[in-house]
Amino acid sequence: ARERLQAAFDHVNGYFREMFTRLFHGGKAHLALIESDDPLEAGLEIFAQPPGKALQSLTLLSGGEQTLTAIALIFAMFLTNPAPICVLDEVDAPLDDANVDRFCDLLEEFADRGETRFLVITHHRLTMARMDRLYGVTMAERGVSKLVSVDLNQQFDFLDAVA
Amino acid sequence: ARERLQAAFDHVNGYFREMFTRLFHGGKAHLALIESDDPLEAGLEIFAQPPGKALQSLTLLSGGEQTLTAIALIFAMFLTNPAPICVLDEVDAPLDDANVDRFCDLLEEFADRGETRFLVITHHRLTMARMDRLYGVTMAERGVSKLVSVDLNQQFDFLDAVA
Amino acid sequence: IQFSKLRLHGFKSFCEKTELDIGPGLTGIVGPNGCGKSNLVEALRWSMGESSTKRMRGGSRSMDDMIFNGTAKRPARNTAEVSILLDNTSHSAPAPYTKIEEIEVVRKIERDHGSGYRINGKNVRARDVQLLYADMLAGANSPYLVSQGKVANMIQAKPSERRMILEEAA
Amino acid sequence: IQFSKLRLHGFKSFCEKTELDIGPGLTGIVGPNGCGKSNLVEALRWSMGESSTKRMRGGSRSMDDMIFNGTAKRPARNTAEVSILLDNTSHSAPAPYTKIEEIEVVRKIERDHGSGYRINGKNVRARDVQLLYADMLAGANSPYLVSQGKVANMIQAKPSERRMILEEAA
Ligand SMILES: Nc1ncnc2c1ncn2[C@@H]1O[C@H](COP(=O)(O)OP(=O)(O)OP(=O)(O)O)[C@@H](O)[C@H]1O
Ligand SMILES: Nc1ncnc2c1ncn2[C@@H]1O[C@H](COP(=O)(O)OP(=O)(O)OP(=O)(O)O)[C@@H](O)[C@H]1O
Ligand SMILES: [Mg+2]
Ligand SMILES: [Mg+2]
Repeated sequence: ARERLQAAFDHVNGYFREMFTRLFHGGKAHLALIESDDPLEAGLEIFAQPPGKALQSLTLLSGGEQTLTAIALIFAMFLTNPAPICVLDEVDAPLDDANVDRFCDLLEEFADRGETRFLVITHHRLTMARMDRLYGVTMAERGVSKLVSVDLNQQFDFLDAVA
Repeated sequence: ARERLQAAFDHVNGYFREMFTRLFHGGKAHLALIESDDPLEAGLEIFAQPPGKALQSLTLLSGGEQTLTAIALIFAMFLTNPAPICVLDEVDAPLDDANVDRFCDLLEEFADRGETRFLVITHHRLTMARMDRLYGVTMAERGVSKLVSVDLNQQFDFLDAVA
Repeated sequence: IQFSKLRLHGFKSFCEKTELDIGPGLTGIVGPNGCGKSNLVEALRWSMGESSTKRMRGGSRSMDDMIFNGTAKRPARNTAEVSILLDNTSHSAPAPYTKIEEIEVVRKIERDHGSGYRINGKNVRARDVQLLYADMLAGANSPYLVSQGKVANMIQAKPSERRMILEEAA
Repeated sequence: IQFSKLRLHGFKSFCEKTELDIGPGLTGIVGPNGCGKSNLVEALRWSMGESSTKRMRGGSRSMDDMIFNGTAKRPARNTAEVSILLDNTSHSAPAPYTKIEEIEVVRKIERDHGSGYRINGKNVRARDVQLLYADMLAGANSPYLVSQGKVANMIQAKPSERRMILEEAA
């Protein structure tokens, strides 16, 4: 178990550096096992340095920067050990448009590998536009959810209709 | 102090019912002092029932519904005891477009009373469009924030330029 | 293995039979606040054997909160059922399911009577369902099921909690 | 009383002198992730006498985190100063400031030496500043300074914590 965790850590750390630099368009980040020499007892520390900024504690990062760093870590775990399904519930909410684009670029790359299916819940129009298919959830009858398939070309009509 | 708190409670409760119904376009909500007969020892419970839904615990509400309920409570306290300044940092992030519109309708109403000045931080284009003036914060030099005034008609050019 | 369908009946706000095709690539889910999007994520997590009510936004700390509790016009229901259809044409599922091409995993709950699990029609224990999913790294605790507002949890967690999340993915 | 200007120098990412006019009605603040928007809110809260580092996103649990700590091209600074200009032409400020038309409240910190406060150029205690703002219901604990991600805190808080927030507003 110890070797497995150490090997997983090394992989995730390598991918995390790559994912961080791609999402932030620069900067650097890495992981470290702290508080113990035994990986099974240690803690996982995250070091993140957005482009051009001094290395500092994670709590000084902005809301969007923390989310982007977390996404980089999730994607790094993903690359180390892919799963058949990944569900992301409004992870793009705190991101600005440029970061939403970068996030979607990476999502598309993962999706094209074909091993994993993604369910992405969002209110962001930019993210909706990058999906392969869209489902709408409505409560035409109050309190009762219904699922409808939404034509990709009419996504904004759907949103206006159900608002 | 006890009478003051009881009186404040009665006012806030009254306004909370009104704000909730306006933000949700229906439904009903109220506050209650629980756990003790002495207002200074009691707890404040919130009951919220979106339109057409059964009354249930707050934790079953969706992310957007919880935010909207919290905004209704902040506005209710505001109406009870206005302050010269109110700062809202991305409170509109979990809201869909229809709820952003309703939130902005109420903000404009408060602003028109003239007693309070609002600073509203947002990534939502709909919210930006409802502001009286806009400031942009940029980091043209990485790591160093600069404040610039943004012409209301060129807000989207600003966002694209600094992304 | 691939996830191909999610079916719900009586789960939270999905009072009627609902079916979501999980196609390859990116499937977007949109809709107004409070319409039931996050309930779909909870349906997925619950059917994979989630046993803690804390992780399922619930009121009374009981899994009965997962059952449709009625609206102004409809009475509450007494059962909820969620099933996931798995496409195992790649035969990568763990034993004893390796040879089966299509696996249907169902979780059903009845008010005041708790829940039961079935795999391809046969009653099984929660443990069997949890093991099936854990093998595919897709279980209820999977770091790849990111609930609303929880994405930055990894960042705000303590270092020892983060190591445990890494262990899930190892 | 009205808030009319917020001035910063060396506070967090605002290394250079910055001035924000707080006009009547709605002032929007926009910009990319990490550019410094929330730092402005913290500047406001800090200058009103916030004493707890927990409420100010900080690393080393010291208020020195509020001082510009340098970038790849600029050295760290040793001081940070935030001032708020209040328009008291309505003469509604509490004593002893009632008659003064313009009130400038300044908080300044020096690395390793802690912070000091000034009102219209005169040194005062933190307590004096906190009282001035508390009277206007605008202090560092005001329920009307809603930090990022904290709006739903009222909903997720325990009933007794909510009552305390109500007391702030009473
Ligand atoms: N057992 C239940 N029976 C009926 N309705 C329920 C039940 N549990 C939750 N709900 C309803 O589900 C709604 C919440 O749905 P959900 O959290 O999925 O919304 P959402 O689409 O994710 O919204 P948002 O965009 O705001 O996040 C609540 O309004 C609640 O009334
Ligand atoms: N003492 C300091 N010196 C220099 N920079 C600092 C200091 N403290 C914080 N920062 C920087 O400020 C940035 C965060 O700014 P802030 O949280 O205001 O961003 P924001 O505009 O609110 O972003 P978002 O839209 O993501 O919420 C961090 O990247 C951090 O590097
Ligand atoms: Mg949701
Ligand atoms: Mg921010």
